[in-house]
Amino acid sequence: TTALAGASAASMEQDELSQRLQQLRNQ
Amino acid sequence: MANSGELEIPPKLKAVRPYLLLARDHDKRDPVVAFFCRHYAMETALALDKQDKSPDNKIFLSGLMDRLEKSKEDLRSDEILSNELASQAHVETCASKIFVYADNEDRAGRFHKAMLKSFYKSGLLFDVMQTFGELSEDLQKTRKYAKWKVTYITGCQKRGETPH
Repeated sequence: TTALAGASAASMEQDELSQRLQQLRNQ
Repeated sequence: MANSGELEIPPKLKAVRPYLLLARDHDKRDPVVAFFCRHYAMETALALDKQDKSPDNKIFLSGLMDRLEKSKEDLRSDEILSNELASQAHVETCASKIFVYADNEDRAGRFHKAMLKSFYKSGLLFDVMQTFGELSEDLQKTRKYAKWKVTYITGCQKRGETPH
């Protein structure tokens, strides 16, 4: 479960960065 | 974030190093081009990180993202950056200018470091242009030619031959 939690946290961080990058272009 | 921090790139993301060096090259001379070099580096690094996550990657990616957001803030008043089409045209003009210089030197038979570097940089800038969408057929050919020229001329130099 810890590994799973780690993996989902990592992909959430990825998504957050992708969203920030997208926002940068849309600003 | 200091420039040097920007270049402490985790091994799995080292493919973005050329674009960050190119961004540094343009920070003073052309901040809009520098912004898009970093933007393309970020896109590429995020894609690489998807394949192989690591805490190092995350620190690097967050730092680069902070740098991009700061650049965008600093260029808030820049008309080009606030318009996608103008940005695309601007980066293309820069890439083409560098390519034409290298191509002219090549056709004049003047083989030197600056010419080789210019073919190399123009190839990278055509890569960066993919951030605006798929390259036109012409630009794809030019990009391929520029990269091929770097390989060909470097090969000739290694073999002690004169490129023709």
